[in-house]
Amino acid sequence: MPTTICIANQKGGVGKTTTSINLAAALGRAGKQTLLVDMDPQCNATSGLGSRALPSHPLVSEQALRHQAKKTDFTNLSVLPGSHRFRDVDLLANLDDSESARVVQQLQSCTGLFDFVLIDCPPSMGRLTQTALSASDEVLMPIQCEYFAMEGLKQMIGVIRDVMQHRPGKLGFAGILLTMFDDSLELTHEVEAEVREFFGEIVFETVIPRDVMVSEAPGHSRPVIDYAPRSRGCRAYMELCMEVLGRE
Amino acid sequence: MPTTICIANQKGGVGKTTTSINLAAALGRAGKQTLLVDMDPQCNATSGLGSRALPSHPLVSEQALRHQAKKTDFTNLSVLPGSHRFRDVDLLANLDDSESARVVQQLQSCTGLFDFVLIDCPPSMGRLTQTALSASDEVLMPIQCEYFAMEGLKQMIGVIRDVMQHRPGKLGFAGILLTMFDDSLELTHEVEAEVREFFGEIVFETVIPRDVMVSEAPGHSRPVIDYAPRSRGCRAYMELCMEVLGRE
Ligand SMILES: Nc1ncnc2c1ncn2[C@@H]1O[C@H](COP(=O)(O)OP(=O)(O)OP(=O)(O)O)[C@@H](O)[C@H]1O
Ligand SMILES: Nc1ncnc2c1ncn2[C@@H]1O[C@H](COP(=O)(O)OP(=O)(O)OP(=O)(O)O)[C@@H](O)[C@H]1O
Ligand SMILES: [Mg+2]
Ligand SMILES: [Mg+2]
Repeated sequence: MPTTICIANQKGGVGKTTTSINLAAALGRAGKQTLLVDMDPQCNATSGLGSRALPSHPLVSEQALRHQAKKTDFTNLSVLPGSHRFRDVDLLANLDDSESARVVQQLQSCTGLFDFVLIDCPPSMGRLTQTALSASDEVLMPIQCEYFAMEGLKQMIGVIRDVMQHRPGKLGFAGILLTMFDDSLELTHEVEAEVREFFGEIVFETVIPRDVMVSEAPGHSRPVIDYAPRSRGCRAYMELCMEVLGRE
Repeated sequence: MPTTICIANQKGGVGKTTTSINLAAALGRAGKQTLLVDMDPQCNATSGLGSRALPSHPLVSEQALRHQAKKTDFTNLSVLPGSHRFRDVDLLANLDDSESARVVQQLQSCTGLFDFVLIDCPPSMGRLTQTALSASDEVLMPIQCEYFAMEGLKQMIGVIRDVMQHRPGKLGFAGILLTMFDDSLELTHEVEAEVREFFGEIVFETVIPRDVMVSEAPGHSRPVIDYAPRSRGCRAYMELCMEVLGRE
């Protein structure tokens, strides 16, 4: 039974792409056939895995997605690259209802080949992210332990509830993930306490520590579990993977 | 001669809002009448200065902007609050050419009352940011010293050049600002060297250090120059202010 997880948060720079890449790589390592879909016009998930952005976006072209997914150098992990082409990016950002339904169908057409499909979203709550949510079984929300990150969460939850109402029983919460966790900062512990109090069970036990190895890895086009296997960041993403598999 | 500076970068979480708030507050302290316009649907600049998001976005309502700008508790600083109302956010994200021209006109109508107008943009290169660029004299781009931040810069510069071509002589570069600078990390120095080599003079001498006081300040609805006047973050934003005034 394939599971599609949408990794989304309109707040920028909270670790969406970093979580997409490293959770996808960890799922692959755990023996799951995994596809990472890059829905962000910045194409960070594509370059972070050593692939190249395509001349035109696979979700806009007529070709079936399964022929456009590319194998990566990492175990059981394929990627559907993004594209910088402005026309495609603009088109995807302004989808009408029928175009959005077509993209959802295309995304769902390739789930059969994989155990997990992860979708990396841009920092916005626009049509592109809503389309990705509609194509997903679960949503995983990374959040930094910072003041501004808390503000956006309530707004984001509101939009997710909207999508859940349109398609009852389809979209659930994978969880809220605390990222760039700095044990030495009071602010980090304040935000953690507030998030766990407000959202309870939905918040993953695993937190991802701030670890420079995590931010160096994409510069070498490798997930941190490959670039720095003994780092704290790597251990945390492996723990997250076990927790995600445990919740299935 | 009022100057409008657009603070933009499609990469998320690079310090756009933090720079908007703290540069605006420092300009006010330096005796300049300053307005901060919140064009981001998350309304972080609004709450970071202790104001409340409006029920409907001032740029969409018929009322003149000058009547909707609110004084803040900080010297010579006013804010044009944002709004969470999804309909307004969606409308602003999908402006057609004539609507965009109206928004540009509205933004320019209130510059007469101020020495500086700063516009905080959302993390995207969509119509909203392009409209803000069209209404501005200069663009200031914050960038983190991280791998992914470098990737987006070249794409961003391409779009800015586009806007410059449409309106020759209007939009210039205020500069590129290195934020969350961590002296102890090799990655930070690598990115700094590459950015200075690639962009030369455009890059501000001033860098903003990573400083927890900077990220605590918005939780108290105050700019860091008010919340922690002896902090490294405060000193850096004061230095940036002097450098911006020096370039005028
Ligand atoms: N655990 C971590 N430790 C240290 N750095 C991290 C960690 N997680 C992410 N980063 C760094 O923080 C920055 C932001 O992360 P990332 O780009 O994954 O966020 P994002 O939410 O995808 O951003 P955007 O909103 O632009 O899509 C990146 O430069 C990344 O390398
Ligand atoms: N110099 C700094 N030192 C420490 N933390 C910082 C610094 N500058 C910004 N931050 C923190 O980093 C986070 C991201 O900054 P900010 O929200 O200003 O970025 P942004 O580019 O406006 O994000 P978005 O793309 O979501 O609009 C915030 O939580 C902020 O408090
Ligand atoms: Mg990303
Ligand atoms: Mg912001």
